[in-house]
Amino acid sequence: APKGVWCPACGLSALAPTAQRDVLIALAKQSILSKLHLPDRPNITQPTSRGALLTALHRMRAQRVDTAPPPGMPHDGGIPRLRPGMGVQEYEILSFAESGSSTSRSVRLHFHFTRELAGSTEILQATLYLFWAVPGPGTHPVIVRLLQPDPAGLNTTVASETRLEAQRDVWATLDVAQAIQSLLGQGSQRLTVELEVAEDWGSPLLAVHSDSHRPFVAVQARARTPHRVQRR
Amino acid sequence: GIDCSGDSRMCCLKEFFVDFKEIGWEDWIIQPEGYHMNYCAGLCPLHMAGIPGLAASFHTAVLNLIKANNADAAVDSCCVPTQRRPLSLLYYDRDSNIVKTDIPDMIVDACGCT
Repeated sequence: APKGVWCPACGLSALAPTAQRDVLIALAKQSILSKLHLPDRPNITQPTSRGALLTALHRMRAQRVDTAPPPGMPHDGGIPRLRPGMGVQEYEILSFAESGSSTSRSVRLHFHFTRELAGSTEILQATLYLFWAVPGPGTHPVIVRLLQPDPAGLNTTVASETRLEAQRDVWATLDVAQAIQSLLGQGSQRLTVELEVAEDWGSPLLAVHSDSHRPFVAVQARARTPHRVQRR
Repeated sequence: GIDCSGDSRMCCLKEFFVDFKEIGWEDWIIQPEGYHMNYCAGLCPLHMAGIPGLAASFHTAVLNLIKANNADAAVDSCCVPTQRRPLSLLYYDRDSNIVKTDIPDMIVDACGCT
């Protein structure tokens, strides 16, 4: 506001309408970017296809229905919810897989999380969704390894290893909240998942490249509230 | 709250809509199509300042701050938001992840005098 003017909006009326509009649009841009902790507007290089997004949203809704408590019970997915209006910002993030190195029996998937998440948010829930395209009848074991960079950042170490059984074409889920929280805590922004199959399926996840079965991680996070002193 | 209309110079709510397509943000903000950046402007009559009932309003902390910093301001009062709601956004972040969030208190629905 021009000097000597009492409040930010008071000086506005003195400006010409076009100048007023420019000031307000600049203010809108600045307030949205600052609330999203973004230094500038993102440049989208790989927009997610509509098919992948719709499938992911459908899967997440189905997952919540599957894990919902019996009717009449409060349903919050086990997440400690704040009362509405508590003024704390919450995020739901969908990160879709990028393919990494692969062999005939294994494939690596990379999921990226922005710097804004690290340090300023706490992870409430994070679920990895994988679609199995099994080659035939019977049980097909799959080893799922969560990898994280070692302190030197040159190699990766196994943060956790889980054995899943794939019997038919199905979406499988895996809790990765702890792995992501630890990654972000170390300042890393990339979660790497390695899938290995016992026998030679071909690439265990042929579906990686099909939009409607692209693996993704769904994260629910909450902005950390600065330590507040309550004055009574 | 009073919506600004005509030539009234009273404290009122001025509606202002930022269309994301117009400012070239529609590629990274998936929903909504724009932002209602309403704001409060206008004069507050002097007799509104220091009304005994105000002590009970939640503006007391603001008024006390103003008094503490600027004693003669106590004879004036401000046109401020009295009702706000979150702005819900679905957008791409810098890693092309899709993020949904509600930014608290971003949309002003009503204004009033402190």
